[in-house]
Amino acid sequence: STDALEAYIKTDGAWIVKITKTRYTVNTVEECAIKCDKETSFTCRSFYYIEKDQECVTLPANSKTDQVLRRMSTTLYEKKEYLQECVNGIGTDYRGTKSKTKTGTLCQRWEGMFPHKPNITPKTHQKADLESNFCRNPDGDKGGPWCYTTDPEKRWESCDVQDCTEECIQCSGEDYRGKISTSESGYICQRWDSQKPHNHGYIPSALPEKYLEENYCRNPDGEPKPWCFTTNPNKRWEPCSIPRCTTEPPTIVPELTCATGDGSLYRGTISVTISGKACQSWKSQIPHKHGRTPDKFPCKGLEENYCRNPDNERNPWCYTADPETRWEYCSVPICGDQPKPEDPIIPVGEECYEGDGSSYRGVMSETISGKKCQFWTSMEPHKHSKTPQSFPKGDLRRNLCRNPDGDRAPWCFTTDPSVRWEFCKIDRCGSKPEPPTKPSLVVAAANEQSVTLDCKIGNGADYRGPTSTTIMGVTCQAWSSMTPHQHASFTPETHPDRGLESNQCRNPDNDVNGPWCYTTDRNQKWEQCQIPDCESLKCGQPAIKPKRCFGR
Amino acid sequence: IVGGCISKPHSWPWQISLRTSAGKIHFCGGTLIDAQWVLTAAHCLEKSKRPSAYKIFLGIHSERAYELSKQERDVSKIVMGPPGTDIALLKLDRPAIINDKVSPVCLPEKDYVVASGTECYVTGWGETQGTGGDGILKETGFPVIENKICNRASYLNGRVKDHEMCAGNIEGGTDSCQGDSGGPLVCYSQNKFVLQGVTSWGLGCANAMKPGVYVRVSKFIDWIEKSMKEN
Repeated sequence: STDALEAYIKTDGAWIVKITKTRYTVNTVEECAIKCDKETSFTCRSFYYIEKDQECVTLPANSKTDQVLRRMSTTLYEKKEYLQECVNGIGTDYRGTKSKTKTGTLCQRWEGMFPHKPNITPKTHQKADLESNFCRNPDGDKGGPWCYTTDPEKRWESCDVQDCTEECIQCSGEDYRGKISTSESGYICQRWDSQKPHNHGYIPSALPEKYLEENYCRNPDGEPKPWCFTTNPNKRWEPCSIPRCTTEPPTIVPELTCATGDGSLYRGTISVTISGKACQSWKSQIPHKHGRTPDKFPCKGLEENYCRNPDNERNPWCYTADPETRWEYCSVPICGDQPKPEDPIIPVGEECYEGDGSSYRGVMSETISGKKCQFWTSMEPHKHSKTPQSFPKGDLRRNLCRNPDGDRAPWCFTTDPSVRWEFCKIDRCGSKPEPPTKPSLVVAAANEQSVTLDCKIGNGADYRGPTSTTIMGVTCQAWSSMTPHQHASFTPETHPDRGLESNQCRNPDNDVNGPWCYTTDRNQKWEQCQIPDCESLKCGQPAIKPKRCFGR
Repeated sequence: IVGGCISKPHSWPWQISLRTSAGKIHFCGGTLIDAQWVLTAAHCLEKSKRPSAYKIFLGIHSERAYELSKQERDVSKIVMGPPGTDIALLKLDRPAIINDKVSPVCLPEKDYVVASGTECYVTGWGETQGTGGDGILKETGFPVIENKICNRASYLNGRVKDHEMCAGNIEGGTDSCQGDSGGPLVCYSQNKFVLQGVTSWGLGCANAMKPGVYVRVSKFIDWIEKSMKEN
């Protein structure tokens, strides 16, 4: 029955709100998949399953047609068949969203009667999913999916949808998910999850959004085309020769006057940098030689000298006409409400959150299961509406954990395509700390290294370290001394095994607050000492938490 | 450190200041990796191979080192890294007292490679190039950049070796600089800071497309362990 799930792509923490749906109670997620397969009242494109409630909801929608929202304990399963944008064979099973013909003419809606009165309709071909104005092949046409066109002169035309078996790249191949695994000189590619023969930092588990599968050619870093590390020890990496698709690249909605997110959709005409320098034309190699040319980055709108973001930068930029300044960001306005400008310095890191964490402004960017957070301005791998523009008071900086929408704790979208969002790895302030798990250092502290490790275990009854000042910085009186304070209860004689030889902080009476001493201040007979807990002195775990300032 | 910010006092308790024994003048950073061992850059030790030429200050926040928490140690042994590498070990004449202001950092697993884009932090008392905080321990954070990108012509043009790593912001503005050499580049992972780099070199400081270069510590784990054991 697990085979039933193979036809689906899973996303944890996601759901789709839809009026049309069917709700079932099932025992397993596989049963829910079977319900979706057997749905008769609509074409089931996805389902979501709530394991705790054993609730199964089948839907006609998917992430291509409807907005995906986040919801705890809900897992969305989308049928691969309906996410695929290519055809197998003549494409009778094509269920993609292409809606233009091969000549670029917009398709007429299948239900429409104008400009053409169709004889193939959703009613006559009920299983063909003739929805909206998407290209389909309900009649087995040899030319593949087609549609009635909106051009009164042309009744219908085929759409020239890319073949699934055709290995080709659109644009710079950032979305290439094919299986070519040989570089252009013929070297076999090194697996991404291997560090041999070449060490590298493109680690699949750390970069799930880059789809670094097997040893397939990929483009995770803004190269002009997919590439791979090679198995030849003398050739670290090389591009792969994958042909460009003959079909049209995906259409974008260009942003002409302002930019959202990283500004990769900006196609306006601003051509001046933030410091007022004129931009160099992308076609030109003067004054700066460069590789960001229009032919290498065909889908990035590298026209004239307009500011663009062809390579996953933070904002649109350009090479400048000033020979002294190679490139600079441009001052393209941000679309919508202007969020608070990002401070150059992140505020002091908070180690915990108060209440529901809406006020949390710390630096955690990792989820409870260790996943990296997606940038709030990014729509990859998860499209969403929780942007700094829509939540200007949410402090949605970088990829830091926040709670902009009043959930019960700080959270973030994850960079793992299969997990939409998760709560973050931060505790609520005042929550019980985890019990110590690594006793090794404590043992070492108590025995071998007690001289060099100035810390206490438990209440510090065994503390024999050198600290001899109190919490207020007052020097301790020697335990054997009677000035300035007279005392009789705790002397080297009364407690010979408690280390009262000098004036160092000790805990001869098992004070729950830890070691203490009589002080040399006449007005303060005794005072507690500040001895750190040995548990807090494990390597790499500073007792005083750093700011973790992320400077720009 | 250019850009970045002044650190919280003693929040990077493994940071040490390497000084001349004569004038006790700070000239390089270093990292406490064990109660008696400090890791630093080999180029910091170019002027003298004599351990007595150096002093190590631990537990300080200001370069002037007036804090009561200061621990001062002499160097009893210098172990230079393999030829052609910018790494060295210093043995303290006696172990540091490990407390809340002085404690070692964790070392990475052998041959561990930090994923591209991981956010890491550098600290030091080096040049600030007018960005403030002179004389106080500064910190800054930025992402690790894969050597493939770092070796592009417009970046460091093939100068970065396998046993080195790059980190920085592509647009510049923040970086380690002269005087930070030998200090730590640490990355936070699984609830602890791990020493992944030793501040080594750069083309200027904080220039756009010229990230800093750090010795990749994970490549030297065997050497570190062997050197500490033998010495």
